[in-house]
Amino acid sequence: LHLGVTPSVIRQRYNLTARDVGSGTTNNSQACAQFLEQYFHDSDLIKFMRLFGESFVHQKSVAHVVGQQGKGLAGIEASLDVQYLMSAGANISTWVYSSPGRHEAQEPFLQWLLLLSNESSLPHVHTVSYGDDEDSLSSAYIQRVNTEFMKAAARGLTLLFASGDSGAGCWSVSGKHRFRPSFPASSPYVTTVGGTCFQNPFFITNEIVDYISGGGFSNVFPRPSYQEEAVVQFLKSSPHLPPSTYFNTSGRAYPDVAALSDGYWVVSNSMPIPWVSGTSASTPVFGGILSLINEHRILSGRPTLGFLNPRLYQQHGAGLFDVTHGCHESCLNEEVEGQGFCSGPGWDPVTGWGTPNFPALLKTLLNP
Amino acid sequence: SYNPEPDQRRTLPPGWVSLGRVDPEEELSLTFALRQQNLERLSELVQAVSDPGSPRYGKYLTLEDVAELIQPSPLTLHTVQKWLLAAGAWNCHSVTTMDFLTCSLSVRQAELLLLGAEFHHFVGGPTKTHVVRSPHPYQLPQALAPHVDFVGGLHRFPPTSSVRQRPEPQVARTIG
Repeated sequence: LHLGVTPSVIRQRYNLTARDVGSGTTNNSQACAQFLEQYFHDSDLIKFMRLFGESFVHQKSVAHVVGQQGKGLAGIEASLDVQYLMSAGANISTWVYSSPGRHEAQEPFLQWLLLLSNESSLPHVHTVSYGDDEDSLSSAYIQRVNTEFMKAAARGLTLLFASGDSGAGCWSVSGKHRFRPSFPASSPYVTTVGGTCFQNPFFITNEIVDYISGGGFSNVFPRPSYQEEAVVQFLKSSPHLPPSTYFNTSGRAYPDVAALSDGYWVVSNSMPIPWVSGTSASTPVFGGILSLINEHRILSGRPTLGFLNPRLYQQHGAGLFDVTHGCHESCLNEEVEGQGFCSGPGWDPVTGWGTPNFPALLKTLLNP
Repeated sequence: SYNPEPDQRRTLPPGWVSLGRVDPEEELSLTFALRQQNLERLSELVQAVSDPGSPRYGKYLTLEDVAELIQPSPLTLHTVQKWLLAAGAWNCHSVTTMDFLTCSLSVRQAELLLLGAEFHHFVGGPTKTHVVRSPHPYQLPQALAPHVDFVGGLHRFPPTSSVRQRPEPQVARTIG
């Protein structure tokens, strides 16, 4: 029985034992980035770990802050990112990127991309909670940002983006409703994380779709070859496909993976806050677990995971709990009645290949 | 002249309000995304280092390798720098890969440089953030079309948080 998601709920559900923490002896590192001008407080992290982190070895503070941390109030999203990245990827050096204090004419997310292009040594895993509707961004901007992700992938950085919290999204194009994909979630060079919840919210049971979980098909990027087989299989076999006029069947489909996104406890401004939800929560959880796998790879003398998707799809999501129940939200009209895509066996555009089963995922991602 | 971002949304996001034009002498910091080279090759390398079946799997590039591969051509670097210096930009700094250039300009200089742009103060978002943006589209001289992808800091507003407190657990809501 539990009253909301805490680190021990996460660690139990994803089969992380007290031994599954960073060794503290490698150059392993991870980072979270948010662009909401929010701050996190070290004191909140200490309180959070005192409340929820006693059962596993963890670091008591963030290793490196990029961008000013103000003296203002802590933000829930900034607190959530740090606390759950350092709980899932426990005892691993953690950086926080936040953009307060930037010049008023600058774009926070663009400043983060410049940092990636200017720092030789960066953490291996980056979890990022940022997204915009694809249709609101210029193609020049989207294509250039996508190239920045290619640069990061070539360097072996693992970029995880939240898939968004509006399900398939919805907008009207010349009077007709269509689903509304999100970017950078739709970039073929990042790993996108969707959201799930427990079938019974008060027990650690199997997971079903969290109806907010962002997912769908890009209108900008064609489907990359690494996901062709999985997506075609879904399009052929899903019994609940929405009308094809709602989405671009040949687009890059996302998310790639998922994790719990409903009912988190967070400590912000010294207050424990329940029921915080969103894929901004599932993303640092999945990122922390990839950091643990990097830890084992580094200790075995292997390179870190880098851009995960080609391997993830080649291995058909081995090592992940497949989520096969539930659908996410979309347009509220008679045609689709608020329902977007539905999960199913294998990959689906709501939870991707599913949620991490650590020991099994470690086994499939340790070699080569 | 041409507009590098004709399809960029410029409407005000919900919850943001304009506080009026920016003083012409106020300083701006704008980011210029310079055209890169060898992107096909970059894409091949990403595939090679990310595919477990590839002999090059896990043999990642360093930042310096990436810079050497994709940095803008000398012509692009020279053309853009000359254009910016002629406009009076100062305090320009680049990044290791040389494909971004951030410069300071006065509003007056920026509005002359980026034809059509008009900078306003805006405030909004969950933390009442202040930003300077242009609700009007900007144009660049046609000669720059092969050298500049876009100019950052004119149209896109900071994102808003999507994390929310859902008072009741989701399943209860679904059952309801």
